[in-house]
Amino acid sequence: AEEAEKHDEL
Amino acid sequence: MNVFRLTGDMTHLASILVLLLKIYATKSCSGISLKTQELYALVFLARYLNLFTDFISVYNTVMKLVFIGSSLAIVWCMRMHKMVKRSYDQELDTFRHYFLIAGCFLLALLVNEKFMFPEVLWAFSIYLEAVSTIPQLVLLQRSGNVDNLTGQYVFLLGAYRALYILNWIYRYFTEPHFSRWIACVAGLVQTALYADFFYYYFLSWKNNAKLQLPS
Repeated sequence: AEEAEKHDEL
Repeated sequence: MNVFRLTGDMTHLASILVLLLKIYATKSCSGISLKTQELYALVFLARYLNLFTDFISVYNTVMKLVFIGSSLAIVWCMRMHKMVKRSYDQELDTFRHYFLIAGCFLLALLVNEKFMFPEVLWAFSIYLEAVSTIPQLVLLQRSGNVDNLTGQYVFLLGAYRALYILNWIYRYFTEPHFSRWIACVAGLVQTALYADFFYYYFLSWKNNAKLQLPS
């Protein structure tokens, strides 16, 4: 499955 | 991490430090909207749920803890600290921010990257942050003259998201699959809301005059 966008920003 | 994002985060941190300085040094929160502070606390709580599940970096974790801790401390101070809460402009800070919360949550249910609980909350926090400064800007217009620290706080708070827009442009051109259109569009709206404040802030700086917002 397409990995949910990892939110690497604050 | 790129220079735009790092400066953006430092500018955001600086805005919080200036606000803490103002409240601590003057024991007053005049000119500060409690509603905006509550909205920001909600933004951080909704956005940083993955604090303990996804480890990204020490920097990321530390900054999240600082943002959550400081926003809750400021709300607590403005509500509970007897000296500080006496200076709160309750009669001017009347923007009905609950409508902002409801509207942003509805929008997050409709427009998100994935219809999953964490993603909906993330989108909610992005939309809410975009409008969370409205009560503060309304309060500034109503209270007329703005003290220096409050003016600097609002300026830094607006500037940080403008730097994030440069960060998104940079990442768009340097990373192949980069697409943060939800954050980009919301970030543009958020920065646009500060446009007239930036204009009067620049005028007050150029003419070395007191910051006056037309009521």
